Amino acid sequence: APHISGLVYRELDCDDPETEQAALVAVDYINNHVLQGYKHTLNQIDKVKVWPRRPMGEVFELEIDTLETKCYFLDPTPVANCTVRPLTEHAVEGDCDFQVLKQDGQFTVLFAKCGSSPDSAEDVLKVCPQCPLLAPLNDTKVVHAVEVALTAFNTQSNGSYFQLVEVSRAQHVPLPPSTYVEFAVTATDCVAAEVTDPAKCNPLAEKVSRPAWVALLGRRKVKWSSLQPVPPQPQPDGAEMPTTPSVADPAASPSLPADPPAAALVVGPVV
Amino acid sequence: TVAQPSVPVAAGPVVRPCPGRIRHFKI
Repeated sequence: APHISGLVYRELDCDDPETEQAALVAVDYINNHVLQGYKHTLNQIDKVKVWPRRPMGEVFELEIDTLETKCYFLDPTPVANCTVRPLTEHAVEGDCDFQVLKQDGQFTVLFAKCGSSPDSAEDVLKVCPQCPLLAPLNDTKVVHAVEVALTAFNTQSNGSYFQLVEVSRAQHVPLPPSTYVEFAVTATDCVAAEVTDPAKCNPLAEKVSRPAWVALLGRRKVKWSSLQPVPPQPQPDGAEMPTTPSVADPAASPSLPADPPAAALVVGPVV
Repeated sequence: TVAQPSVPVAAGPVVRPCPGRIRHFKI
């Protein structure tokens, strides 16, 4: 318990470099412990109190606001280089309480409590009336879109069979009416063309992809994201991701890089 | 601040140390 009866906390400016240092340690803590979705970045420091701690050190009691970025939680990109999800893509905010110990110049997180919530539909539509809103990940249309997309993906796979890891984001797009989903997949020890019982396939943990985005137009028309370079990650030999996903509507097909480096394509279509 | 009673003291800027600056946008 950092609080000691009779002691008085030190007031510090929320934008003080020392406060910011503690807040950035807190944000790193979030991103190192999150197990799904996207990394968060610091948006605002709401409150700070600095309590003395016996026998030594100080405890920074912080309230911070964060914003979701576009970096998947497994993405090795430093969060400072990650793009913040804009309001037009239905931004997500995090609210966190932290206690961070500063001792001998080192910051250590003692306590963390965070919650996240999407921007209100009213606010999104105020900025952008045609923007798609986030949909629940268990929404029937979302689940259907993921199933169709993953089946199409595996049909095109000339190597490993891919399993769903998680649905990270989903939006209902008003025009044209479609469902937009982002999901992560992992390669398995099965060969796609030979799979009879997917339940018997074992995921290869080191082959989890970053989320691909897929828009399901109507009932069956799948539009994939384009293949884009991703930070190189160690890729053991073996299964390969399909490099040219099926696109039912050629007109809607995003153009692929003419000759992308092989290492850049290991995770398939990415945002 | 020390001032003569007859001389009005100019009000200084109000210090609002918290919350801090918004780095991106507020939702």
